[in-house]
Amino acid sequence: VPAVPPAPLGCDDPESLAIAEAAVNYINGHSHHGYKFALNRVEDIRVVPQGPNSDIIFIELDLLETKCPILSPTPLANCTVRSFVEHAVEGDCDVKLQKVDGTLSVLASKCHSHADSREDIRKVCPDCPLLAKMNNTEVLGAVSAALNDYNSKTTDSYLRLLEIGRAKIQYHPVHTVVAEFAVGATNCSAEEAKANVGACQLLPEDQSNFGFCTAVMVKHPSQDLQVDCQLYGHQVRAPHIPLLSRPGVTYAHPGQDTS
Amino acid sequence: SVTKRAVAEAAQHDKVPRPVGFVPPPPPCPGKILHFDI
Repeated sequence: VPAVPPAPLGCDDPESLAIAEAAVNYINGHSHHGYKFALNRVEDIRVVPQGPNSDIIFIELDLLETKCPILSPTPLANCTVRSFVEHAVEGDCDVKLQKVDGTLSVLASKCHSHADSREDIRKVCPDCPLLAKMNNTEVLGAVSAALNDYNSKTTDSYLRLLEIGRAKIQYHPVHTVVAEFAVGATNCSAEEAKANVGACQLLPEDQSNFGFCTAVMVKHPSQDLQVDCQLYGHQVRAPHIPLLSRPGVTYAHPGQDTS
Repeated sequence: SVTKRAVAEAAQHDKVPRPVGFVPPPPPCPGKILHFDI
């Protein structure tokens, strides 16, 4: 009598959620761009037995961006999912894992991230500002001005722009640009950079020190600029494996100064 | 002629009388949404 195949794993089974958690941790640990993702739903899961105590698992995940930058040391459990009205970004990921003797390991992963549709947000919140394009000149100008302002006042290391995380532009009642961007410390002090900014390079991998800044530029009716940066200190990260397709602008050389 | 027997069997199961108040189990997938649907 042929052996009865095991019942298919349900997407909400504890075992599936444990596999999903391992997959999400792998994705967050191997991406160096954007923000950390949190699980929103297990779309599908398939287990293919390979032999005694050995399975190959294919899992499809719906993820949502959190407010934690990818380089932030904050644990995922403490990262808040960006709300729907803040123009959430979703990640669709297909992950292949292997489970041998109860130990899970990721074999391959592919993700595609995309912002929610503007129409959906307009229905719920007509006046909410939406994500601006990364190469929007107002956004680039605001980020550049904010980073220059920060570097002109800091007594620490000179910071270089790594990438823009997200940005929004509000036109009414106040014309405001809000941008979040990742920065990296360089081998110059801010003072030394004033003399020769070209000589300021990102610190090497073993001394790297990344951070994240939030800038608010008010353009009309008054003019004001506020920028707040937080550096994370040196961290050892898994090697970067490009997993996410990223819309918008990619910088040929990390640390390329936008000024 | 080619017949799809597997589907027919499933259909027959559907016609099995259910006890009053029977709630079919949720489909194994997709799972429930933890935050919101986008």
